[in-house]
Amino acid sequence: FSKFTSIDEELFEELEEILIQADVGVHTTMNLVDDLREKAKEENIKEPKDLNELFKNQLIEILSQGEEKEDSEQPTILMVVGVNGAGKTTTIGKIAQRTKEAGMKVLLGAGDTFRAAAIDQLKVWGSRVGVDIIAHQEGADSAAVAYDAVQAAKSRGVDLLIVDTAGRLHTQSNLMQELEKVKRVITREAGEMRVEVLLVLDATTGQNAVNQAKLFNDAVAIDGIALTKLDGTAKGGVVIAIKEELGIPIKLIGVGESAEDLQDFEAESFIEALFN
Amino acid sequence: GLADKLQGAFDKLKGKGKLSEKDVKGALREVKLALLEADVNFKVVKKFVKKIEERAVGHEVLTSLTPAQQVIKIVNEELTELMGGTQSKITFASNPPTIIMMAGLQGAGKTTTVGKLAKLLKSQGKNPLLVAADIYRPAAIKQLQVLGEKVEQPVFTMGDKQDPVDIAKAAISHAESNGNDVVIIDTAGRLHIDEALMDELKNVKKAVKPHEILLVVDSMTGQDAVNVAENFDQALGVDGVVLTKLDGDARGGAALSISSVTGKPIKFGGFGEKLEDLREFHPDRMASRILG
Ligand SMILES: Nc1nc2c(ncn2[C@@H]2O[C@H](COP(=O)(O)OP(=O)(O)OP(=O)(O)O)[C@@H](O)[C@H]2O)c(=O)[nH]1
Ligand SMILES: Nc1nc2c(ncn2[C@@H]2O[C@H](COP(=O)(O)OP(=O)(O)OP(=O)(O)O)[C@@H](O)[C@H]2O)c(=O)[nH]1
Ligand SMILES: [Mg+2]
Ligand SMILES: [Mg+2]
Repeated sequence: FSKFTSIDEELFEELEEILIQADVGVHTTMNLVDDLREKAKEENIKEPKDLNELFKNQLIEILSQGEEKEDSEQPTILMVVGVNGAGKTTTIGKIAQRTKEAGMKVLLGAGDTFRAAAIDQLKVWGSRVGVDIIAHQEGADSAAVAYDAVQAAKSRGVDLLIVDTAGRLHTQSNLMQELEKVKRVITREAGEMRVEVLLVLDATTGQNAVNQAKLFNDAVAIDGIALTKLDGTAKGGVVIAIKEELGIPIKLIGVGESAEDLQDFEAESFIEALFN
Repeated sequence: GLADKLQGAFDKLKGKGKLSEKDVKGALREVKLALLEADVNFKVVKKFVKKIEERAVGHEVLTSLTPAQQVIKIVNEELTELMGGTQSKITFASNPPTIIMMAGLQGAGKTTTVGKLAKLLKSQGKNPLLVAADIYRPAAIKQLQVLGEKVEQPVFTMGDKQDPVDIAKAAISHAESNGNDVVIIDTAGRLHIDEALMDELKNVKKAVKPHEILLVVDSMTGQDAVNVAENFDQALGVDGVVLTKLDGDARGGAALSISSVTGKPIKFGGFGEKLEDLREFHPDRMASRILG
């Protein structure tokens, strides 16, 4: 904003352009900038860099609102869902790595019984990280794998069971019903284990991510989002609308294809990156 | 959709008598919003709306009894033309084998598209060889082998310890001695900003000189589509694009972004996960999908 010496309409347009190009979405952007105009008047902001600061804080506030610190002491079953190719299986490998490194016992469930070599792919991750995996064969019933995985998790006393699922489009109602069934089975069998659902979203996705979040949330109640491929040039701004409209927190970000390329989501660094 | 919004915009102007250029330019804001909602890149939208403006402030709209419909007609025509004139065909080499190389970001649908393309070409009487040149992704080779079995076409692999350049070269020789008239090379997903991996792709291209380089892009891609398309095209010279996951409900504005910045045709659309789910790309249908 160094080229602006005063706050005028051009500056607001520049902010709009930055947000739209970051995939924040045109309507969300217009609402955010309207709110900013109001606030700038109320607080009598005169300097462009103060406006910049105010705006960033406004966005950080949206992304961090209602974030409670997690009690990760209870044994957990994490069900990972999302559309095709978003990065579910890879993210599972990364979560398994960090959890194992923290000294906890991890088990994987090969719930993608549909896609070619999906079970093989998860098995490679299992052996890379050094964790066991419960699998049937390709074509098996996904809910049956989930059932077996939960039984094994309970009897082995694992701290974290991560269940992979096949990629699916939120518009495929029969596949969304299958996902509901898998969650029902997991929840019914969970016993003392807590059940959480993680939605994996690709940062290169545009406004369709909002539909994805809505429909996956309707089907299985999403507890958190993992935003992948932020090591690319896409900004993932669509999560702002998702947080605002659905209240779902972004918990993790993927920044590469290796086991260590997983970071906790931090609103400040995310917004800083968005403006660069 | 856009038709109703434009109608609304023009209805508001009805009482004023004759339409002015300023009136029409104001109504075009609805076109800009529709395209941005559809994920068309911001700069591409600006350029496109400017082009529409030149026609929309002309005689055909200003004197029309149904200006909204005239504008929609112009927008549809311009969109279709930008994305169209397309050859939904593979250019076959006069001396086989025809070499096709897939490229694109991680998870776009390359490997699946290789399988689909093999099935399509086989149905057209070709004998394609699938080449497993993704040595990085866990079980990528296995994934292609499973697809190859389904299509009943051979898969060439040298495992995951050999350089993709050497794999590609060996695959071509194998095709020549085994009567495969088409070679389809699957490559690892990569970021357009990953220099080492983009160089790898350039080296594969240099080594085997593909007749067709197909950029595979996820149809739900947002603003970033421009960066991806531009970079891959500048690095490799893309011959065509495959837009995947069109069976979803993404508006698909990436299609316009890609056509606008590369001028390269979108040759096929992926409409599902099965190997028969590859179809010709129809720019006119894409245009109305984008407009919503
Ligand atoms: N650059 C980058 N690539 C990633 C990231 N996360 C995943 N990928 C890559 O994205 C591709 C797809 O990842 P998968 O884990 O197979 O995705 P998926 O959601 O399980 O896919 P399906 O099971 O087919 O729906 C792979 O090439 C991964 O290496 C990330 O954070 N950054
Ligand atoms: N619904 C739908 N899914 C698709 C389509 N094309 C591919 N997929 C799915 O998208 C996911 C990713 O496909 P892949 O073929 O593994 O993608 P890729 O580009 O080879 O991925 P990387 O090799 O990791 O870069 C898989 O779950 C595919 O089944 C399509 O047209 N529609
Ligand atoms: Mg997977
Ligand atoms: Mg692949």
